[in-house]
Amino acid sequence: EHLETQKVSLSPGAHVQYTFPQLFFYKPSLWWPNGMGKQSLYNVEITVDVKGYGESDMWSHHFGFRKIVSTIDSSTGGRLFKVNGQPIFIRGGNWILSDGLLRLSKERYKTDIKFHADMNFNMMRCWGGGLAERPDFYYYCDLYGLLVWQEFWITGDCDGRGDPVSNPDGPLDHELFLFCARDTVKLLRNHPSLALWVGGNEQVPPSDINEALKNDLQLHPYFENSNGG
Amino acid sequence: MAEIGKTVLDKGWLAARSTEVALTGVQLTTSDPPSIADPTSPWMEAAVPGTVLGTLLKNKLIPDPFYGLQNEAILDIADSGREYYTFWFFTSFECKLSNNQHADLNFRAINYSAEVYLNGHKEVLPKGMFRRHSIDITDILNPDGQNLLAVIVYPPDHPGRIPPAGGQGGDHEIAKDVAAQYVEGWDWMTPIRDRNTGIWDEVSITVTGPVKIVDPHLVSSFFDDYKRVYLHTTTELVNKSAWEAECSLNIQVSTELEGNMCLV
Repeated sequence: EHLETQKVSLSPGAHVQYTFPQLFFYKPSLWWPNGMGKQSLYNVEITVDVKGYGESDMWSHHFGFRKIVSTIDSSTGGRLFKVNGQPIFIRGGNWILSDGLLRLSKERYKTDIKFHADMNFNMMRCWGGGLAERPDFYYYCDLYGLLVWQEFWITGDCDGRGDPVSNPDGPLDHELFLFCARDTVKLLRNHPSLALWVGGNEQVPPSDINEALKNDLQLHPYFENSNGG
Repeated sequence: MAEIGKTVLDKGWLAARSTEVALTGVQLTTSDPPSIADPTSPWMEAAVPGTVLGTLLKNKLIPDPFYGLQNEAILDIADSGREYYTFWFFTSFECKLSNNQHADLNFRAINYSAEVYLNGHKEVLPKGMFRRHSIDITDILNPDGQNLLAVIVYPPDHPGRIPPAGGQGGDHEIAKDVAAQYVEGWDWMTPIRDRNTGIWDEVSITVTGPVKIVDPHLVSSFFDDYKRVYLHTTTELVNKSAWEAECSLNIQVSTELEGNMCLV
């Protein structure tokens, strides 16, 4: 039930998007945040063999089955999270980056993130003035069960507030911002720890950027109907 | 035949301040590759992935900015000008393809913009700290498998000037670029003098056959109280060859049990 092979024919120079038939699992082990259960991870491997050549490419990624839903609590204005249908009390740590000289090794990430897990945190909030964190950061958040709130690169201080009041219209090149945002989403979207994309810190991005992000990141209608959608 | 898969280039990098290098990128990657054998050479061991300041600290050319007030002794880019922190990075690697094989040179992130020279061939990389770059190098690899790579990296376009009083994000100029803003300093962080200029994430070579897998997307959906679960997978496929490719596309999901046994 966990292996699928499809025959695909690609014309010369073609660049296509292909969707596998969905794979069925009965009661797979779910991924849970720190303190709520086990961080069960599966290994997903995709390979393509070409007739007359052999194995042409291979891609693998660990994957956790989990469903994260968040809503705004109308009475408090706060954001409430549910994971796999269960409400979770968020104990989050603010995160800028691990080192100001960007000496970002696996060992460093592992130590930093395990430290937060050992402090019984269950969320890391990547602040808008810092980095779009790296796959290694997310890998250890997957491993130790830390949900990640990842902001894009807008801060109140530099983009519309601050002292002196700064420019609310964001970067000079909005298309570049959106290109970077979309490429960052493609880089990180398969990590089970990724819980929330946020436009920026204490500030809404310029309306064209904000609308584009909200449009690009909306949940696909198909998934509205799955459990607790 | 080169092995299918990824090779990370994280060793043997050299770096030099661009204003101290007279050679062009073409010369550096053809006739005049740099060396650190000559003590008067401007080249030094580089921290890649990392930043220019990381490389300078590695070579003890600046004090550690995170001890005491030593950051004050490091020249800020607003005073030095962007060219001071515009640096060349150089390395060499082996890669020899066979028929129907293709190779990409990948940068997972560069701050802020760069020009890549490989075996004398130039490629300009667009700006942006948070974007990947992938260059098809199949046709510019050297036949003998020995390849010379040089990258000149430019700082953010608007590094800004730190006001005497400091403050949140300095003069906010950095926000004109798509780059980390903390580098102009905050109430919890000193300004980063090079604004984190550098090849700050993984550099790799990926070798594939004629068809390449790009950016798969995995999503799960749940029904019947998480008893019935589906994995949805979409991926981009690129046929780099000039002929029809008949493919078998496989997806396998396994759970690693104890002792490296897999449940398929």
